[in-house]
Amino acid sequence: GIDCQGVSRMCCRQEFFVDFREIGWQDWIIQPEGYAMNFCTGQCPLHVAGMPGIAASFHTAVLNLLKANTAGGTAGGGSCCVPTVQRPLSLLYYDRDSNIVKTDIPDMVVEACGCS
Amino acid sequence: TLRAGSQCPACERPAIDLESHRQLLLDMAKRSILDKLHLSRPPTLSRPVSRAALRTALQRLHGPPQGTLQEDYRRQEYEIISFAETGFSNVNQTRLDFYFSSDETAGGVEIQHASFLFFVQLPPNSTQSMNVKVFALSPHDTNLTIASQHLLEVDASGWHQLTLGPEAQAACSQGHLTLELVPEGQVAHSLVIMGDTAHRPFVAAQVRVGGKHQVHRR
Repeated sequence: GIDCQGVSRMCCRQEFFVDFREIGWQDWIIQPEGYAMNFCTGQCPLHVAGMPGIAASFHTAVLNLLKANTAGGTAGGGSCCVPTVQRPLSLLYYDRDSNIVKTDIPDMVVEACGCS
Repeated sequence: TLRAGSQCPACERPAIDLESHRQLLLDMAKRSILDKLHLSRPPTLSRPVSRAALRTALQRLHGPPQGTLQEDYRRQEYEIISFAETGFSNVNQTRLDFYFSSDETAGGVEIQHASFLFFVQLPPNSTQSMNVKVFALSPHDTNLTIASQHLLEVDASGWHQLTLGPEAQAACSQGHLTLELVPEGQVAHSLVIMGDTAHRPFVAAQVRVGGKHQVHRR
């Protein structure tokens, strides 16, 4: 996968960091300080298609939402720019009862993108 | 899933303005995290959390694997490097003394692991056997006696490492370890234990503070 740079419109990974302090969540999420969500964007011409079987995830929902807000783009024949490598997000946080909980949420961080 | 002939929904850059796009993603991220944690909204702390609990949780996150006794986290672990002071030596043997600070060894220090590292220079394509003798103070007097021996096969020039056993660890705990290196065989003279500044032999000891002391107090 490639990271989005410059004006290229090809499928790439766009970095997107959610700072927990910025959204006021630092009082209940102890670590980490933010969430490197990232997402996939860009075109997938036919000649770069061919990575089927990408698991649906929260990022599929992002794609669907973007769909609603996207001017009718050209897909180039049914291949989508989707996450190909993901990793879990480890959180240390206070639950409702003020217990300190550590958990790993799978497939939360997009590491690489490719064409489905 | 794309319908036949339809176009990929996300292959274009978003047409909405950047700030709206950003807000959209932030909302998605927040909703996603809350959903995965089975929370309807961010929890509010009902009672203050002690610093000790928070510290322990952070140590568990970054420190040793879960399940280790909590008390272990409170113990300090560090490494002592002791460089050799060369004692009585001749062509057939090299005696090395290692001293450990009495402050560190006085009460409560536990040597967990110790290694002896030394630099050897050998003629090319040769091997050399070497006997490493560990000396310790006799429990009944102040004489040094052989506590253990290790036979090493050295087959190349360079740094070599020997893991020291409990006898040597005990000597480190008492503040003084003596090692004697005795080359074996006819070609003993070809073995050179380097002792200059850059190649000075040393003992690296992994130390834990508090273990013994706490046990005694109990």
